[in-house]
Amino acid sequence: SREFAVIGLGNFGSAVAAELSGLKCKVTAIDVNKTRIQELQNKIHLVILGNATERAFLEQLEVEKFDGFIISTGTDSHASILISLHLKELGAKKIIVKANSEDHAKILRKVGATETIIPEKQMAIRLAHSLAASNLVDYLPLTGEFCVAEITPPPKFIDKSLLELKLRKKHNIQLIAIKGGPDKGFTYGPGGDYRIKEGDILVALGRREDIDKIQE
Amino acid sequence: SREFAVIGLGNFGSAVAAELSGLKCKVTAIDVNKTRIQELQNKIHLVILGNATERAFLEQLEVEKFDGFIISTGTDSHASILISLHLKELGAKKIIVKANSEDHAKILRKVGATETIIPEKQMAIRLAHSLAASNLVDYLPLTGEFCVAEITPPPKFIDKSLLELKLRKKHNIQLIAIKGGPDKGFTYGPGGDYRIKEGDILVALGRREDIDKIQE
Ligand SMILES: Nc1ncnc2c1ncn2[C@@H]1O[C@H](COP(=O)(O)OP(=O)(O)OP(=O)(O)O)[C@@H](O)[C@H]1O
Ligand SMILES: Nc1ncnc2c1ncn2[C@@H]1O[C@H](COP(=O)(O)OP(=O)(O)OP(=O)(O)O)[C@@H](O)[C@H]1O
Repeated sequence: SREFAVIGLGNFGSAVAAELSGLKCKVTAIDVNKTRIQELQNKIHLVILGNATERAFLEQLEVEKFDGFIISTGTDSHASILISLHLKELGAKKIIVKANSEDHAKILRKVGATETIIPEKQMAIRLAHSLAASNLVDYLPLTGEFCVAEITPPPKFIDKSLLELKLRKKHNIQLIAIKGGPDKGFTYGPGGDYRIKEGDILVALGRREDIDKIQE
Repeated sequence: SREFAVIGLGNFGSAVAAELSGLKCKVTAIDVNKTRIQELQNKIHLVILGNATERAFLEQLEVEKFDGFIISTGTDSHASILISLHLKELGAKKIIVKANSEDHAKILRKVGATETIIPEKQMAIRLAHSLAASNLVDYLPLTGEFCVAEITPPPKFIDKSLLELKLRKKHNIQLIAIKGGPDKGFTYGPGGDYRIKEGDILVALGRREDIDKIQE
């Protein structure tokens, strides 16, 4: 299961930390304010009181073991910029930062943020798209039993054609696309004669337990 | 194409209005503040200066012709509650309101809001889910050429099996699920022998132009 660190436990940060915990990820929650730490103490795997702008504090975290960092330190734009800078230098895999404006987001990306989030703007765009034309995420309530997942094909799948594998009939999952490895694009709706190769990633729709079964 | 009204043109409201316009929807943008109206005048089909809490103002809008109303009138919770109440009485089809808190959201739903949005909380949950397990919406950049759409089957599709229709080979779309009419649930990954009936809705993945072709 994946491991994440959340820095800054305001509305956004604490909601991310709580939801990740609920999804069985390991979460380390960090805040400089003792009250915030106490509020989350019983809900989160590990909570740490500390000032994340201090590089020495971040160094003791084993930054590289985390699958990602989520930073939302409020209206003081400088804190999140400094934290992103340090984490980038310490080798963090993913640095996701809640930004206060488009300019703040630009600066964050320059110092190493891999993703910036402006909740209002992005929710506005998502709402517009879901009103103008339906989107699968409306049908797959993210808390539902069905999900879309990336599956690394097990060895027994390599060099087999989709027709041979019978993913829907035998494994109960529906293949939506093949991702040809990082940056090699997607093949949507591959045909039955498509042969799975080493490095392919299957993007599939199915119940969680069926998706897990494939990966066992 | 669909028609929407956006009431309250702060960051959220103006982003929704602009994005819906960009997606070729007809947008009526309403605000009580003249500067907001002037800022959007050249980008939006119709802008109207007015106080949406006044029922008489709303009555002159032909409320029933809109596919939905999007309300984001800021930190004054009372305005959005009053506007939702009036719109519900006037027969609005969809009333989507940006809420300031969970309590505000509860009140809004009681007076008729069909959907409430708290951008920070919802973006936090979406982020957590996309970090914990991939979601299709990560692959389908909402601005990309591929989309997921609900398709009402044309008459020539009724009573045909999926095998006969060859949706992927002949029509270039990939069927993800069949929605059996309102509240009748989804059939994910239907088999080739599934026969399309009157009232079915096809949930399909494909390029926009291919999806439009089916509906012609
Ligand atoms: N240098 C820092 N190190 C650790 N935590 C910090 C640091 N600076 C700020 N914080 C914490 O980040 C949190 C920011 O929460 P705040 O509510 O101010 O903003 P936000 O998270 O952007 O907004 P929201 O509450 O809407 O999510 C606070 O709990 C604060 O104590
Ligand atoms: N009764 C009303 N009728 C029409 N417009 C209103 C009414 N009350 C408030 N508004 C408008 O709603 C807008 C609200 O924007 P504001 O920035 O305050 O909040 P918000 O939209 O919730 O937040 P954000 O800017 O983050 O989206 C303002 O432009 C204001 O003029």
